[in-house]
Amino acid sequence: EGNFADHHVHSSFIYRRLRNHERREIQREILSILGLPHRPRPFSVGKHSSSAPLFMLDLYNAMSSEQETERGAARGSLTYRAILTTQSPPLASLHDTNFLNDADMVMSFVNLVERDKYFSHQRRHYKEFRFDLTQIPEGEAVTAAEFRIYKDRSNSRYENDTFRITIYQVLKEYSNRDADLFLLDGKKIRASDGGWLVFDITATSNHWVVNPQHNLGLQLCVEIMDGRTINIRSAGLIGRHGPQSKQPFMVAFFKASEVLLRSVR
Amino acid sequence: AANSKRKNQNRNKSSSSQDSSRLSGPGDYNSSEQKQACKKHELYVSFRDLGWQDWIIAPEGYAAFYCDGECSFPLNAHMNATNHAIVQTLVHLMFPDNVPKPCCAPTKLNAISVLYFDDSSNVILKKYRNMVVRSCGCH
Repeated sequence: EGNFADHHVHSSFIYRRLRNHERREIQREILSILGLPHRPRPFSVGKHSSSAPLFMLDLYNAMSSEQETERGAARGSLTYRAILTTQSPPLASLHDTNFLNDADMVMSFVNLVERDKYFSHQRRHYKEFRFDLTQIPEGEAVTAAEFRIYKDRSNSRYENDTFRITIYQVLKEYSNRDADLFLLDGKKIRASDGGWLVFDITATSNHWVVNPQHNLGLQLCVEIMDGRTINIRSAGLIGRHGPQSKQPFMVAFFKASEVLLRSVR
Repeated sequence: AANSKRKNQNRNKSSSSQDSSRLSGPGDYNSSEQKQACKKHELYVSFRDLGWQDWIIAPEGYAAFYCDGECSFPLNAHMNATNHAIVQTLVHLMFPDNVPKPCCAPTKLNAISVLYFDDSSNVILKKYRNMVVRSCGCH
């Protein structure tokens, strides 16, 4: 409002400050344009410096510069590719970036639970992650989804080892034995490597959006080459207790499946 | 008919505006006495001023722009006048009390991206089309 008064004196109808009720009306109208029923009230403190908002801010900056230059899809593809690479050296696989250029919406999800487990029957270490996909706005279809977890260079006794890191979808849980799992993605990583690891979980995300009751989370497992599983912390993977900027998160890309129609008031 | 109306209108206007418009060429009809011609004006919508900086991460606001000004004959002085605007101007000149002048409104609109938290502290990056006026014209 201050800016208007300084630079736009010709606009008599915006020269004055908005009254409280006018301000509320404007807020309501802008929320309506953004397709939001109410003003969000995020709960966590210091959230702006967390890994997911930082990653999303990089995407935002890339999209904004692309809109400014208006040079089309080819440049956009390069921009996104650059982000994926700089975010994750040297571990990220370079994805087909078409879905990134086509995305109408990108959404990151915070990890709701992370449990270290050691199951005595099979002497198997694994970690569980859960994401709530029920908050996705209506009319959006998932085109791609990734689980991202940061790996520090390992200084442990596994320093010269190679790890096989595997991610599974939990299909069914039991109280007396291991859960039924579905293999989603896996990578071979040297212990000395560091950076973001990216796993493709597109099919699972689509399944969870349609059937939220089947969302029992993900399991991540680290094996050394002799087949033994090890604690993920020993492998240098950063979990909930690590720095905010290296917390694991999930990111999904969406294409609008229908035109957003504003309701008549 | 339109020409004669226009001449009449100009004659009336010039008599009350100290003949300033009489010296003007067709593109300079916008004298100090008359309303400014249809054009783009800047208007910054500040999310910070709306008290939303806790949930909107970026941008801090956006230059939305708006279109304002008069759509008067000759319309070719304006950017992107539609055929309807030309027709409506002619009809307005014939029936000034019944038919208004064409509207000064956006002809091209740009998208913006907004990055924000939802109630669960998930982060949403969404592209909103038709948010920023790129150019104005007469409709």
